[in-house]
Amino acid sequence: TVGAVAIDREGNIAVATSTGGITGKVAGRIGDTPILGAGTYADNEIGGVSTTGHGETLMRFNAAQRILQKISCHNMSAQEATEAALKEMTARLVGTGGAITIDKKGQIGIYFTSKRMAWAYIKGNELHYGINAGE
Amino acid sequence: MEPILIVHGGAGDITEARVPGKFTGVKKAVREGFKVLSDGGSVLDAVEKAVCSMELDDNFNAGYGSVLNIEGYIEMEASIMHGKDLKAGCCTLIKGIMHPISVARRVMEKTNHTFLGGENAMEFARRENFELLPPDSLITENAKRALEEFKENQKKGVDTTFARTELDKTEPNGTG
Repeated sequence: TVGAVAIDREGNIAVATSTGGITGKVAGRIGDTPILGAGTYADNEIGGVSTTGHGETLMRFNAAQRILQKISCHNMSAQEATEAALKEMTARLVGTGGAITIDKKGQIGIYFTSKRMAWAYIKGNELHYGINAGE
Repeated sequence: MEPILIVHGGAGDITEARVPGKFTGVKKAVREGFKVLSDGGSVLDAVEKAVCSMELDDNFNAGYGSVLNIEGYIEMEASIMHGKDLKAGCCTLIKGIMHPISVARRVMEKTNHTFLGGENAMEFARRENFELLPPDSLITENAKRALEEFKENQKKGVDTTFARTELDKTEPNGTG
């Protein structure tokens, strides 16, 4: 799965997510990626999220919406919300995943409960990237 | 507000051998998407551009390089959303199209609906002049090998509940 989240100078947020799914899936299987609130969500008044990982788990947990809910209702930062939601998801449903988040203030969240997740972002003129936990 | 673009290239049991390709790909994607923003393009244009970059790259499970279903072919899906007006476009069960994300955007912009799937999503893409590629043209050797391993693991009775989206050879049960 691949995904992108962007915010511009006016605070407009957009999210895109695309995937081939999961190896060996049954023909006709649909994952979280095209499901709004699971694989993708954007709301200028809260933030934007793109997820990746075990689709059935992310779908059942409504992962993107849960992250945004923690930002809007629990006053968490983008990082805190992304981390808390994904930890809760894996604790309850076993499957792992990751997410990238930008909130309406331009704060970034990056977290995954899988072994690795490739990510990169540009803010200002600086490019940051990583793949292991804590990078 | 300072413009920001962030991308991910998939989560899972990514082996050391695949790390350099992932880094190259996500850095390329974020640069291409951010350039759109810097040049005055919209946030939608920026995220679409970043995702298209990774759909072209076989280091990622999207577009060219997508994983195979149990029948041995690719079915892709994508979604795009704008936070200003909550407009969105989604598509699923897409075959032989390099950029499903662009189909999703077209669903958002050219229909009164949000989500198209299956044969009628493909018919919509045909009407919108998306290039329909031969079915095998998006399939990589890596994806074929991963499906063979998946089937071998099933025969051995290995739990494949969390089948892989990341295509390595060392960890048969890593989570996708």
